Amino acid sequence: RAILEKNDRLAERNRGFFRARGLLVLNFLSSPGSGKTTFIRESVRKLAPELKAGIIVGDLATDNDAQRLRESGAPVVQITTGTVCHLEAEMVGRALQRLDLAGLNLLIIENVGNLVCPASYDLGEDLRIVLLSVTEGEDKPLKYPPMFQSADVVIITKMDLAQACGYDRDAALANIRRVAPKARIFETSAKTAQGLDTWREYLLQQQQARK
Amino acid sequence: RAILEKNDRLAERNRGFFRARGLLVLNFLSSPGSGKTTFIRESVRKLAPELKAGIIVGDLATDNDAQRLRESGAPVVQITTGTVCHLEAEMVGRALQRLDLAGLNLLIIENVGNLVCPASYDLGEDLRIVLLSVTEGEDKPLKYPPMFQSADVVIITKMDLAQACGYDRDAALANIRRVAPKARIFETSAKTAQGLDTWREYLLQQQQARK
Ligand SMILES: Nc1nc2c(ncn2[C@@H]2O[C@H](COP(=O)(O)OP(=O)(O)OP(=O)(O)O)[C@@H](O)[C@H]2O)c(=O)[nH]1
Ligand SMILES: Nc1nc2c(ncn2[C@@H]2O[C@H](COP(=O)(O)OP(=O)(O)OP(=O)(O)O)[C@@H](O)[C@H]2O)c(=O)[nH]1
Ligand SMILES: [Mg+2]
Ligand SMILES: [Mg+2]
Ligand SMILES: [Zn+2]
Ligand SMILES: [Zn+2]
Repeated sequence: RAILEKNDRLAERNRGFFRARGLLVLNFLSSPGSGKTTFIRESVRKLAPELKAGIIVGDLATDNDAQRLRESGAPVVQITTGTVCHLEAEMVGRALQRLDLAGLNLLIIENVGNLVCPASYDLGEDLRIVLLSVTEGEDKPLKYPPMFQSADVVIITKMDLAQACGYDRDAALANIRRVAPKARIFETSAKTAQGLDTWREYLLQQQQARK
Repeated sequence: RAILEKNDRLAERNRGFFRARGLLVLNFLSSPGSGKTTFIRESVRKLAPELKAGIIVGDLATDNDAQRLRESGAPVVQITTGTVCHLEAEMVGRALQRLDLAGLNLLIIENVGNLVCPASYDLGEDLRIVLLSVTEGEDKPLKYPPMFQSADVVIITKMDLAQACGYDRDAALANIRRVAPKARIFETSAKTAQGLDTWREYLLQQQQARK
């Protein structure tokens, strides 16, 4: 379809811009409430001094997430999408003009909470990070395949609730591997900081690999 | 847009069909994993003998939900949407042909897990039921307004996890009321059966009101 072709061209333009500025770019995707904002806020603090992040966040309404993300100390730009349920490359290109990139080497994009559409829209990112919380059920990778198939990384969030939810870890990992065999999996909790150090090491490796 | 106009016409056709067959029709909407399938399965068992349900369930992939819903004893028809992130009136019209409606007076439609698009697609239903689990965060009604504004009912699910999640009941109720002041709110747990009797009474009242 013409819309996706146009989007893919603009995504490549973004990608070129990101490479020129030496930015490692992450696109965070999940269902509403899986914990994107909380994870980004908690993990950004731990990335200094090697990685210095800027953040773009997309939402239909409110600047709640932008305000919470600013608590991390990183510069944050919000894209208000109104009724559009996903971010597009053009929106990100425009938002970049509002972000002071000086001194930054990491760009984090928090997409709109939606486990379907955003999978089709390349934004020019290096890595697609899909979050799955232990509260949503272990079958989501099988039921929403396009999103998980497009994932470079799957981050399991809210592990502190695993016991309370009766979370079946083996089933969840098997379902992720079935749909996204190449994806790297992290098991985390933004509340207890479980898994955040391993995540930081992974990002540093990714940054080194792209130099 | 022409797509929605066509959908709205077909929705009215569905609505006429439902009225002629004396069916009370519910459209269940939520984020992925909020608990639609579990709630429908647990509540359908408690509706007999006054209400006898048939179920249509939409999913991108797998028949997991259809199989779980069949455990309730109700006839279930699945719509596999592939990559479409919402149900449309035409899909429901076609699915009806596969459902034996004899003896049924209630039709439950479980929509695709998505807190955005499905709000724009009338299916011909009498009531829109939006689920919000205590695990997703209290701000979802403010951040995804179109869905909650279209809700006749908001069902808060997984109340058994409220304590573990630090769920702020006052904030959640205030946010729902701000966006959907007319919506009826139920606080439930499919695990402990909290709220299911009140829900049954509400449905019986709705059925009586439409006779
Ligand atoms: N127990 C626990 N709760 C968490 C954790 N991370 C997030 N939450 C809670 O989960 C809810 C949703 O978190 P958010 O960070 O807003 O989720 P999100 O994916 O950014 O949501 P949207 O942007 O609306 O799609 C909030 O109530 C958080 O407090 C965690 O690690 N453990
Ligand atoms: N503790 C608890 N867990 C629940 C409850 N209801 C559902 N769950 C769990 O929440 C997860 C998701 O439930 P589902 O019923 O599959 O959710 P859904 O909204 O139908 O999901 P999709 O159809 O994929 O959008 C599963 O792991 C359920 O066991 C509840 O009342 N309490
Ligand atoms: Mg967020
Ligand atoms: Mg379901
Ligand atoms: Zn979309
Ligand atoms: Zn859609």
